[in-house]
Amino acid sequence: PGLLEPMSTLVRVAKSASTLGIAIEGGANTRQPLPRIVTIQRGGSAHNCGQLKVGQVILEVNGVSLRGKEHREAARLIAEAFKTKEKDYIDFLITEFNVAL
Amino acid sequence: SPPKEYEDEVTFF
Repeated sequence: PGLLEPMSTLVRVAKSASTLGIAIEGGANTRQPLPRIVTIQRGGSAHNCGQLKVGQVILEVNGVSLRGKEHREAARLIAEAFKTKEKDYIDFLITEFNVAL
Repeated sequence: SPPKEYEDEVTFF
């Protein structure tokens, strides 16, 4: 279902800097049920990628859905995706629309 | 339901 979601976009962020350089808010059981990007730091991998923007909602990380995951669980998934040496990128499935999908 | 403590939690990466 993730890839069939209307208006969703797969963004591959290369680990081009020592930090990912984003901040997220929200998660299951909050007003923002899926994590939303609230900051993109200059010089971070996400900023270098050029395709992530403040306000986008993250649906999946490396193919793992964030639906039903609370903030800390979603944050842990993103942190681990950046830390792992198995991949030199992170795939984010994002949508521009701030809706509870 | 009442708002949870972590409602507005923000994490930086």
